[in-house]
Amino acid sequence: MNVFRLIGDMSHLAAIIILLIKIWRSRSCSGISGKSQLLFTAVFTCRYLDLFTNFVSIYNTTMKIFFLASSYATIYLIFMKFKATYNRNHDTFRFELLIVVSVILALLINHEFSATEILWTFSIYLEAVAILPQLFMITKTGEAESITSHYLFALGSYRGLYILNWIYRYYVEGHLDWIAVLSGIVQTGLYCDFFYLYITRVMKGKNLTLPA
Amino acid sequence: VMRYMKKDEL
Repeated sequence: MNVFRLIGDMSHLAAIIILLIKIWRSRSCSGISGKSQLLFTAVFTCRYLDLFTNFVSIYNTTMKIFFLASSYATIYLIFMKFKATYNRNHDTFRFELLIVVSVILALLINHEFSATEILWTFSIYLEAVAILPQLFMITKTGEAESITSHYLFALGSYRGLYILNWIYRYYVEGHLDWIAVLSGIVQTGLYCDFFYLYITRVMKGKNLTLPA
Repeated sequence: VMRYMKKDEL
């Protein structure tokens, strides 16, 4: 554990809590892509199957259980409890394509051709692109509530901080996992436009509206 | 070494 990894995890945790608070307080999931949330739930489910086979630490286990439980709770809120507020007609990204491409890539490029390893690799590839339906939705509507943009900023920062963690681990511990690193770079890269808008608009107290 | 790295991260 290093400081980049810890702040990254805390940023990830904050993102999930911000999203749950937004939905719960406003009794609405408007502006949130149910498809991105379904993809994140698939990511956690495939990656954290090792909860049953591999113990790392209390911290690791607690975080995994929280991420799994909160993602299923989010899905429940969007598709059941507050489904009347879900903007289905704006959430039109073809997310099946992301799943198919991630499955194929995981089968072709992995560290070891075993079920658990391929599921882990699939979760890494899918996580890299899972935010696309959400970003697509914002592009389509041209705006996002400020709490939704705080959510996205925390979620995007998390993988960026993991990149710093991987650089640190490479130099200090000699660890290098190209699958995680390259996917993390792609994942963080997808947020670049959003980061720019967040820093230039939301941080100055303006709403996140896309330039026409 | 690789296995350790990814299994201890979230």
